[in-house]
Amino acid sequence: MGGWAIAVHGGAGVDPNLPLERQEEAKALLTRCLNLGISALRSSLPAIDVVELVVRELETDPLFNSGRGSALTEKGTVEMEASIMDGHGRRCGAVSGITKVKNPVSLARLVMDRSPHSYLAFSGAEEFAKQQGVEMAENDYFITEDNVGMLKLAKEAKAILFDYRIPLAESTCGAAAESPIQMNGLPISVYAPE
Amino acid sequence: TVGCVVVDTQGRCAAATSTGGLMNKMTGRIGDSPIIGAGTYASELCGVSCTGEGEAILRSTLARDVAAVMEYKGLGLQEAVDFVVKKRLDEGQAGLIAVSNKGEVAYGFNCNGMFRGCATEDGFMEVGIWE
Repeated sequence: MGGWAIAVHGGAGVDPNLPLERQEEAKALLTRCLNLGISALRSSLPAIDVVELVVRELETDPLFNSGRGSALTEKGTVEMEASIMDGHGRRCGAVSGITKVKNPVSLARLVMDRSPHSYLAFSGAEEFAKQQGVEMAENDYFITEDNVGMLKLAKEAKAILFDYRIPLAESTCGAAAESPIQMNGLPISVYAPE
Repeated sequence: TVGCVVVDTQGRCAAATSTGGLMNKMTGRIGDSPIIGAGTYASELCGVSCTGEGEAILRSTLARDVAAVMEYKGLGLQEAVDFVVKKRLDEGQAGLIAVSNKGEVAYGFNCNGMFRGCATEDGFMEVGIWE
């Protein structure tokens, strides 16, 4: 038997022009989340509780695309989704279309622990959230200035745009315009690789 | 998208993923993150969380495939991660993090950078963005 181990991520597909201060901000958040998980593991918390604890922290911080700071739909709203799985017994829970629950990963955990199902979505999931008494917030709690700007860019480009957390629009468009990479047969500039 | 994978001192693995999806997405769009076996998977052997181009991750059932090649091809954790990132994504772009019940940690990505951090009980700790 080995010891404990932990890994976290904040999304793949990063703008090569990411400003240094943004890079440092991201690294600081990842380090904080790692340390949160490490101290939980040192207190012998089970793996399933540690992953929920760490993802809640990442959802609450607006830096990455989840929870507060989520990418916006074409209507400028937030629709979040999350899942959680316990390798011990292979139990799992998932939610989609969440608009008012502060920590979607904890709702996914409740689907796993307190419902007969593995996956609840949209109004059913929000109904379940109310029954379970999880912390709710109005949709605008999840919306950040950065993302309103990014959505504007995406609409001007009539595309689903990169979601790099970068305020420098020209570099993002530049990257989008230059890049010859295809995704699903479409130019990468059409997608936001999260 | 954000994610976390953990193996605890009892050797139990777990995984969790959470996201807002794609900027300017259609309302009602569901990506890979909530789909067990695609964006998130955990078994007795390992825990996996993915991020990137949701449609490619869904088609390749990326997270489950890491566990499957460990189970059926006997690959180690990093080998399994490298294999699925290289062989399963076709032209899709994605990244993933993984832990094994032996206390190992691994990650892989075929796109431009991935925000990630990892640590093990023997003192290893790394936080990075680029290759």
